[in-house]
Amino acid sequence: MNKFSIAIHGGAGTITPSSMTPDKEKAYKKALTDALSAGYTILAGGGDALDAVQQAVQLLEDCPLFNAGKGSVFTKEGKHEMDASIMCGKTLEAGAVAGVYNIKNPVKLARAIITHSDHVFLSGHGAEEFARKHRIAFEPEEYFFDALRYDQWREVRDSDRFMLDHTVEPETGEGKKFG
Amino acid sequence: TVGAVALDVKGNLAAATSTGGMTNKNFNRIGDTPVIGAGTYANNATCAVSCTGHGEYFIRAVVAYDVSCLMEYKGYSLQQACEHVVSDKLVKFGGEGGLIAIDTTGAVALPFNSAGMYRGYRKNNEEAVVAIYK
Repeated sequence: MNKFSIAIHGGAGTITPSSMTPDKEKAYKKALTDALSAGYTILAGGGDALDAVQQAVQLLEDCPLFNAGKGSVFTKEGKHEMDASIMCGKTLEAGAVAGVYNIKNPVKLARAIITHSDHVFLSGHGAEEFARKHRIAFEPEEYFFDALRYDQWREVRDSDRFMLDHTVEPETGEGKKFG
Repeated sequence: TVGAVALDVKGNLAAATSTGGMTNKNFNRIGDTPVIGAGTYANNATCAVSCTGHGEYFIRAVVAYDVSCLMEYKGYSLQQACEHVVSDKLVKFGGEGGLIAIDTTGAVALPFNSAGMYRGYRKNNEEAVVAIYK
């Protein structure tokens, strides 16, 4: 059998090294393992790489531990504004969305752009209109809420500061690493 | 931000990335995730790449496509290209973050220059590896 393989990232997590408990670590690893297994199963069955990456990302979007889909961080306005993209190495076709609200799985919308349009990049309300036309699932604001993300946002919402997923603790410098 | 890259048995590569962006972001800011070539790229001639980190720097450094270009034009291995872009070029830009990448042989690279990286990979007939790089 020809070689196949898959890699995933849960981005740069919200939790600084000092606050990672054993239970949290277990939950993160389970979510990563589930997403990895889903993609791997598609590949092992002879499926397409494009389907494998979409499925893996969808599962990560569905998990509130990660900053994508359910569990996305809060904007200045207290909303969840999401971006996603997907690209096929065989055809060089690509689909991308930016600034969309309430889309359950933005990567699914990005894939639909490849399948159902001649475009590459849709944004904002137009992208949401495209999603409705192609029956991409929406969810209410509450679906995307996560208490940890909310607390992070409360710390900075009255300022002009913004935060990456991975927060470097300014006093200790903890979180800065090369690998 | 989350993402995935894959090589299938037919030799096809693919990449995908998704994100909620940055906490407290304003003015409809977007990062590198939806920008093809910056945060996501796939080309059967070279590799598939998905990025995470401070998106503005990834856009300016055109990170994902840059990895592919180093392989295509300079003959770098996947590992060499990723290390150059993440640990050298991106650091000079001041950008923090990392990427995952896979090439046409199924080799995987997971370089990063900041903490809290959640990663996993699996090659055919090998055990899965899942790790949190603290």
